[in-house]
This record gives sequence, structure tokens and C-alpha cells, in this order.
Amino acid sequence: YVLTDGNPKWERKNLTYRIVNYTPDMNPADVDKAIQKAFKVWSDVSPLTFKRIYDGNADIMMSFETGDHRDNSPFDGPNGFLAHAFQPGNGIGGDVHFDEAEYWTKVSNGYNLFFVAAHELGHSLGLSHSTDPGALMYPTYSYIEPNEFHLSQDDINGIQTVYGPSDNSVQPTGPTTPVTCDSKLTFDAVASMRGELLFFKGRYFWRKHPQMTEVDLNFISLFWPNLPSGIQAAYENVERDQVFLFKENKYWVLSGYDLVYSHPKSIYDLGLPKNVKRINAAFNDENSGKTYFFVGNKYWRYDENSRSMDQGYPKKIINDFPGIGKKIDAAFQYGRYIYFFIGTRQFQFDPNVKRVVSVMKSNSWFNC
Amino acid sequence: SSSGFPVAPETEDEDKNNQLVENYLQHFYNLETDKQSRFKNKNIKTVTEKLKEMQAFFGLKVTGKPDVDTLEVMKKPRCGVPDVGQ
Repeated sequence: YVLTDGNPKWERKNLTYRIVNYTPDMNPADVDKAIQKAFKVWSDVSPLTFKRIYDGNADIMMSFETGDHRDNSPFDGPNGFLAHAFQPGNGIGGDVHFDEAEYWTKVSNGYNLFFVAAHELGHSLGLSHSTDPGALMYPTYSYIEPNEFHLSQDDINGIQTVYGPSDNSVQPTGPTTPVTCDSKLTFDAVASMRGELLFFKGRYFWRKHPQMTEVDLNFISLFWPNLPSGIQAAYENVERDQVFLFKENKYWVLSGYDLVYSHPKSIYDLGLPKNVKRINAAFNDENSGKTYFFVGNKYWRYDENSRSMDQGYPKKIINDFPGIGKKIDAAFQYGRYIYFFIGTRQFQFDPNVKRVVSVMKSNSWFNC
Repeated sequence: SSSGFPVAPETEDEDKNNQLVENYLQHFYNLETDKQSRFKNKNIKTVTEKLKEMQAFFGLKVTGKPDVDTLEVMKKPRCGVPDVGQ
């Protein structure tokens, strides 16, 4: 987090706000709700309180403006600058301006007003932009499903540095952004996708081309707003150009890069028994067209051609994959080998000789 | 749209990119242009140095050059408040 130059802050903890005008893009009740929710993001983690007033001068005046609106910071039409806010202080201090030229919504299309308002209020309270890509105060817009939104620990640290801890008896905490070259990094799921590798962790995924050194971290919701965070298993059916993503007893399908349908399907449709509540890991063997599902210390095998589970399963993992214990986090096949991820370690398994041939760090693909 | 997974095309019109870079650095990284700085002093940071500052901020490879990844970030919708200074 970064505090605004000169550490400006409000001397009072009980602040007022006023919604000066509305955007025609949303019904006013939704604007009120989005803005109220945005203030709650900050009041939940600090001693600040925010009261709405309906006329006169509030500490934080919120309005929709277009182009040059006489504050020396003209807006630029659709996209580009979405909004801005002023640091704590009298007059224009603390005020938030949204660019009316944007399309404002309460969902994933256009720009989500709640998310942008919550970010701008960080400025109104004395925070600058953070370099943490998972922080609300990161400068670029990235949509997060509002129900999945959690203020990051970086933002909480920032606002509490300015105003002190929350009055709650239990101090609030938030998610931290995983660090690519952290030696303790583990993964939730790994899959290939059209020649790239996707490594899932919480609400993020890394995208990596095996032959390139760059690896970049993204929010899952930036590319697939309808996907949940916390994907638990994933595999690619290269032949059908589809990626299957699992969480609890449901799964989603990407065809190419696009989510085929927004509602998930049941893993029991694949033939898994009802006592299986979630899948730890999965990989598809491109040669045989078989997909392996790993659950605890057992695994099932699914035939992608007949679209049915093979007979004689589950089997014990250790019997067919010597050296691979239980509780696999993730698995994928690349070339001749199957890579199993267990905690911070990655086991390179050669199915031809049925043996682990190498053990590496889980994030060895990131060229740390 | 969010389904555009592979992102921006490799190269675009050089001038347009340079204008994008200069506008971005002026607005968000205090890049001063000759016009703006009445006092010519050696401390004015060049575009390359400001570009490095921006790349470091976003965790990009610090090249000082407007490469594809850097231009991609500059084209992202964002907050209008500067990233450095006021």
C-alpha cells in the first residue's frame, strides 16, 4: 500500500457523504446500494463511519461528470480514465467523480460501480495506488464478482496505518496476493490450455507458455467472470479444445477460451459416486483419451470417447502411481510425463516405467 | 470483451504508441514535457526513466521500452488519479 504524499487524513472518524447526481445507466436504488456497499468495505476494517446526507455539503461528495468538469482533471470519454477522487480535505477534498461517459453497471459488463467507488474511496480516505496486483488500490480496473469480493490485506494494512485498527473485537483480515517465486507456493489446480499452462490459486491464475520466460498473474474473474475462485481441479481435453474446471461437486467447461455456459454441471453426471464431494486433481492422457480423477488416496478413470467411467474403479493411487501418495493438489500431463503437485513439491512421473523420475519445487515452471 | 484471451496485436503505428506512452507518463508519472518545464534543469527525467518507473510499478519487465506488455497495461481502463506524486 502507499499513503498519499503528505499523509493527508480526516481528523474526524464519523464522515458524511452525499450522492449529488445519478447515471442514467443504473436505477438510482442500485447506485445507492453500490455506493453504500463501497463505504462499508472501508468501515468494516477501520474505525471510520459514513453517514449519508441528502443536501448541503458532505465530506465526500459523489457525482457523475463528463469531460472537462472544472477540476483541472478532465475525463476522456469511454474507457481510459474511469473515475478519480481527491485526497482528504475541505472543499473538493475527498470528493469522488465518476466519468459519465462509461457504462456503469452492478454486474460484470461495462464497469462495476461498486468496485470503482470502493477504489476511489481509498483515495478519499488518504491512500494512493498500490503496486500489489491483488489490492483494491491497484490502479487498473479488473472485475471481481461482488459476492466474491474481499478487501485485500494490503488495503487493510494501508487504511489502518492511517486511521488505526477497527473497533471490532476481532481484527478483520483479507487475502494476500500469492508471490510467483515464493518457495512455499502451492497450487489448487493446473491444466494446459492451447499450448499454455494455467496454474490456479485462490482467485488468481498464472498463465505460462512453456517456451517463454514470462509468466503473468491474473484474476480468474478478469477472463471468466462467472467462474468461482478456488478451482480445485482442472484438465484439458486437447482433442475437443475444451478445459474442464472443478470445484466441490460441480464443474465448468471452457471451449477455447470461452465459458460454454455460466451454470456448472454435476460431477455425478460423469459417473462419480455420490460419496465423492470434491476432486483433488485431474489430468487427461492425450494418447489414450482417458481422464484420471484423483480423490484422497484413490482415483477413477473416465473414457472421454465413450463419455463414461471405466469399470473397476476406484483404485488406490499408490498401486498404479508408485511414489505418489495421497492428497494430490494438482496434476497435468506434458509430453511423456505426468506432473503431480503435492504441497510445495512437484513429482515428475514417467508412466512408461511407472516411476517418479524427478522431484522439483511446485513453481519450477516459473523460472524463478 | 473478456473472451479475448490472447491480447493485443504485436505492433501498432509507432507514433500512436509514442503518443499513448507520453500522455500516460505525463498524466500518471509526472513526466514533464519541454513545454511545461520553464526551468531547464538536468533533473528532468527522460521518457525512458519514467517508463522504467511505470514498468516497475506494475511489476512488468523493466526495459525502458514501450514493449507489448507495457502498451497492454497502458491501454487498460483505470483510475484517473496519478500513480506517483500528486
